[in-house]
Order: sequence, then C-alpha cells, then structure tokens
Amino acid sequence: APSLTAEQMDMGVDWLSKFGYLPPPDPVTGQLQTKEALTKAIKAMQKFGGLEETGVLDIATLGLMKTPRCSLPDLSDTEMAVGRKRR
Amino acid sequence: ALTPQNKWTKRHLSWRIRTYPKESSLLGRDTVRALMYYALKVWSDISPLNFHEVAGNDADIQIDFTKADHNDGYPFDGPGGTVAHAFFPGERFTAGDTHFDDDEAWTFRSPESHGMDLFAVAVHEFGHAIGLAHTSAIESIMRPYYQGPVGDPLKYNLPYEDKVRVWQLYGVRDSVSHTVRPDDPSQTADSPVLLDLPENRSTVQPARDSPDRCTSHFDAVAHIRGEAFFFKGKYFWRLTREKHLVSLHPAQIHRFWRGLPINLDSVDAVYERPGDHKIIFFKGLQYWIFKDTNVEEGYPRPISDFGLPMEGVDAAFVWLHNDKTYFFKDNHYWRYDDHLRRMDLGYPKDSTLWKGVPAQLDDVMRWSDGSSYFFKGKEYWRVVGSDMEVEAGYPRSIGKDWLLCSEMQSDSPATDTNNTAETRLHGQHHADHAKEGEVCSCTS
Repeated sequence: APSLTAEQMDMGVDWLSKFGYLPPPDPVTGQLQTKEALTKAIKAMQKFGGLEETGVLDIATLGLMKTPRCSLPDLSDTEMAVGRKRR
Repeated sequence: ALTPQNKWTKRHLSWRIRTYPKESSLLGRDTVRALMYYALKVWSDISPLNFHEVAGNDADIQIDFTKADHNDGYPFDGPGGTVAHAFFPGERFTAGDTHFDDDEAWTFRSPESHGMDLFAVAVHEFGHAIGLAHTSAIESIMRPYYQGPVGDPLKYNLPYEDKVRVWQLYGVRDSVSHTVRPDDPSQTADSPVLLDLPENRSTVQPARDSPDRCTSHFDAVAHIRGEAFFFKGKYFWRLTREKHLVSLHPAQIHRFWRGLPINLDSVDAVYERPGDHKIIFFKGLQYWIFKDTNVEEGYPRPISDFGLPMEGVDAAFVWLHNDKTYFFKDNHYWRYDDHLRRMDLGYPKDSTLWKGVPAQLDDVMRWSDGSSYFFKGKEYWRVVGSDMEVEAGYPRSIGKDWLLCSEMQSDSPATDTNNTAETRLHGQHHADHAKEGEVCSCTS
C-alpha cells in the first residue's frame, strides 16, 4: 500500500476508535496504540466490512471508512475486551 | 454480530417525531411521518411488537432530526460520514430514541446520487431501537454502512438474516404478517399509500354521491391517534390534531380502512381502544378490530363479546377521566374496562345521568383538550373533564365549530364565492384547491 500520510493514519486511528475497533487512547498516559493492536483492529474492521484482511490502511479500507454509515460502534466494549483478553 | 444489547419487555411502543428535517428539506412532514410509520411497520410485521404514534413527550421512541454535537455522545459530522444513530432498549432515558443528521439530504423514491434514502436508514436505526446491533452479514439491513435506497417501502422485504435475529429476541408474530407480500400486486395497490411527491401526486375526484359535511348528521365520530374522524355513509372527514380539516371533500372509508365488507354502507360507532391503541368499528350486531388501518384476522365478531345486548351500539368513547370505555344505546349506557376486557357491574344505567345529554346519540368522543363531546344531528354538547353535566352554552353547531361551515353555507360545488371554506382555511383569497383534489394529507 502506498505510504500513508500522517493525516490518513490519524483519521484511520480515530475512525477505528470511534467505531469500537480500538480502545480510546489512554487518557492518562496518552499512550498510543501498539502497532500490533492497530493491525488487529484494521483486520477486524476489514472482516466486518467484507474486505480482504490485509491489516493495513489500504485504499479499499480508507474508502470504506469514508462511506456514510450509522454512528453506533460495530463492536461493543465487551466484544473488544474479549478480544484483548483472548490476546 | 454484537450480542443483543437489550430488548423491550413491553410489546406496545409509542413513537413521535419531535423535530423534523430543516425547512429546505426535500421531504414534507407528512412524507417523513409516513416513512417513519412504514419503517417501524417493517419490524412490527414480523415480531410481536406494535408501534403507535403519540403526540406527547413520553414517547418510547423519540425521533429527532438534528446536527453536529447534540449532547448525546454521538456528534454528527456534517454531510456524509455518520448519518444517524439510535439507542438500544434498556433503562436509560434515551432508550429507543433515534436521531437523523439534519445535514444530510434526505430523499424518498430518488436515485442514490440525490441523497440519503430516509426509509432505508430508518429501518436500520429502528433495528437498533428494538435491540439489534450491527452485523457484518452482507445481506443484512443492519450492516453499519449505508447501502443506498432499498426500493418502495410498501414492497420492502426484510432480509431473512434480520428476521431471524428479531425472532431470537422477541419470538415470531402470532397473527398473519401485515407486510405486503411483494408477489401479491393486488394488495400493494390497496395498502394505505405513501404520499407521492408533488410532481406526481395522484388526484382522485370525489364521488358524486359524497355527502355534504355542512348539512349532515353523522353516523360516528372518533378520536383516533390524536385526530378526529367524522363518518357519514361510506365516507369520512378527518381533522388533524390542531383541529384543521384535512380536506373539504370526504375520503372513502373503504379506501383507507382496509378490510370492511364492501357492502357496508355506514358505521354506527368507532373508538380507539386504550392500551394497544387498536381501533374498533361497530355496525349492527358486529364489530371489527383494526391494527392501524388494517382489519385484524377473525373479524367481524358479535358485540356480545363486550357483554352488550344484541341491540347494536349508538356511541362509544373512552373517558379520559378513568380510561373506561362507555357504550350508549337509546337512553342507556354501559361502562366497560378495556384493560381487563370486562363489562363493569351495575350497568346499564340511564343516560340521563349525563345531565343535558340527549338520548339516541350519534356518537361521543374525547378530544385532546380533555373534554368529552356528544354528537347528535347537526349539534354537539361538551362535558368538561370528570363532570357528568353538559357545559353551559351548548349545544353548538358541529359544522361551524369542527367542519369549516358558515351559518348558511352548503358545500355544493356551485357555491364558488370567494368566501369558500378553503380561503378561510388559508386566510388568503385564492381558488378553492379542494375541488381539484389538491388539498390532501396522508399520514400513518
């Protein structure tokens, strides 16, 4: 995938957090997401959206992120917690 | 898919549109209301849930068109992006509430390029409002991404995937589904139609034998979902919640109230049942129960089901004061409990107990002002609140106070004076649109 601009990366991370694929960044430490968590979140979103699970913010994935949609998250906190625990 | 967030314990859910799309919206209020009605009907047709529209602030499903940050934790983001959301059932105050982004161009029966199909998004959001979460299933209406218009609301068929998930939550609907079967064209022609957009509105000329509202005695009068219906012969007039006559010309009962026998030439009494808000029509020794505008299976039935004598019913209404249903016949009345489905003991009583009310009534109804209105001939009497005595200054003229008739006016087409009811209705002096059938409104 062509290298992402910082802005695209930020938009992607915000989007993944907003719709339940990534936990919001730690408000205290402000710790950023680990690369592994990000890859896992992208794959989960690609699977939910019926895309190839490449784990990177490729064109198809960025395109789907721009598609009009419902505001509600796709995964609930519990789904995500289960995902983290399984990890 | 997510585990179901929650589900409603009750089966009768009320809804209300609290704020409509902005003035510049392509869609008029009646179209928005009709689309909400049909989007909810998609779910009630296949589940034991029943939805009814209310006017007050305590609706279970409050519907808003709003924008940007509207203080619910899900700010909208202008055109595109997030377009709507709804809250799952549960204890929260916002449970069931549904918000549409007013920055979107909401459309109906338009190509995808023209904007966002309101019916498709509403079906999705009401899926959340009854407890369904997003799913990745390609066919499902509960996919998080907007998939474009889903076609005619009257022919829409919910994907099987979504039906199964609703059945898992609420079980199946015990009576015949009310969804119009798409392969049955005869039904689609007859279902209560959605409002057509102005450029292709169909106008049905009033039949020649339609009665004159200013000189008629009425067979029945009813307060249904906040509106008033005056029935005469095979026709009825309708008034909005604001007491505005929807059209100077009457509509045909059989075209709107679906399932009554075609040879029925009039009705005796009509009322909206408390609790489930179904509508009951009486004629002779029989009655029919309607869910919205469709007769339910298994009707007509004998009025003896209510414990009434097999003499027929002159009038029926629900008294706001005690939520009991009162039936009148000649100079007697009965009190029935629609919640317990049982006639109260000690009835019938003499109708003179309602001081000042005449015998042999045409019908009775309650109105949104909390009073009860008794109709006979061309006159009506008002009884305020929990009184049982007619208010001073009555009777008054039905035509003048309810149906836009002046003292002498008849509604025959010949009277083409500038002072027609239509001009008064709108305050300006312009041609009477009602003749061309242009004054009409269709709500759920």
